[in-house]
Amino acid sequence: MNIFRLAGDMTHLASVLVLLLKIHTIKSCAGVSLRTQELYAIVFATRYLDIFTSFVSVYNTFMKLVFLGSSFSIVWYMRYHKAVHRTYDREQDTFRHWFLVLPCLVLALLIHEKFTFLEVLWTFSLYLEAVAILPQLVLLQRTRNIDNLTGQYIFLLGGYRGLYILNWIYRYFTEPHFVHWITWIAGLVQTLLYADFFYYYFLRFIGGRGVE
Amino acid sequence: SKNDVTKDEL
Repeated sequence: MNIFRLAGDMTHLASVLVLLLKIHTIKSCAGVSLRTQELYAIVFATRYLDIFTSFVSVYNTFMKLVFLGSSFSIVWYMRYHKAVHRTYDREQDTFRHWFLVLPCLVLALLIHEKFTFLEVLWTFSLYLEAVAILPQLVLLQRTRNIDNLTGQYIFLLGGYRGLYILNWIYRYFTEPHFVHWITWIAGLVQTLLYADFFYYYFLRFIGGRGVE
Repeated sequence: SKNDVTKDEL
């Protein structure tokens, strides 16, 4: 564990907590894409399949449970909780996110480190996570203005993988044989997709107004 | 092995 990865995990944790705070306290998911949340639930479900077979550390297992629990409960809230579901912008959240799943699965079947069931699904989760934010970014452009909490959520979610990139650079220089092109490229693509959001975020958010 | 190393990340 290094400071970059810890910062990345804490940023990721903060993003799900901000979203849960918004949904649970003010019972609103305005501006939040259910489709992105569904994709993230699939990402964690396919990435953490080894949660019961391979134990890394208490921290690792605890965080996996937090991300699994939070992503599925956010989907449940947005789909089935009456008050929250009412604030879901169904008409605007129309990105065909299932069209992202199949290409990621095919790509994982073609490009992976090991051709095993767990490894292919794990690689699939990396590819899917890289594009999972697309429905949310499209919704963001349609709804123009979003509230601060949603803006913070997207910022933290984009930032965590950026910190992971620093972690990979650090581990590359400090650990022999630490080379994982698939993880690195997927993480880079994921972070680059946030580029224009970060641009507007810093322009607007730091200026004290909402994100437009 | 090196693959286990990868799996120590979230």
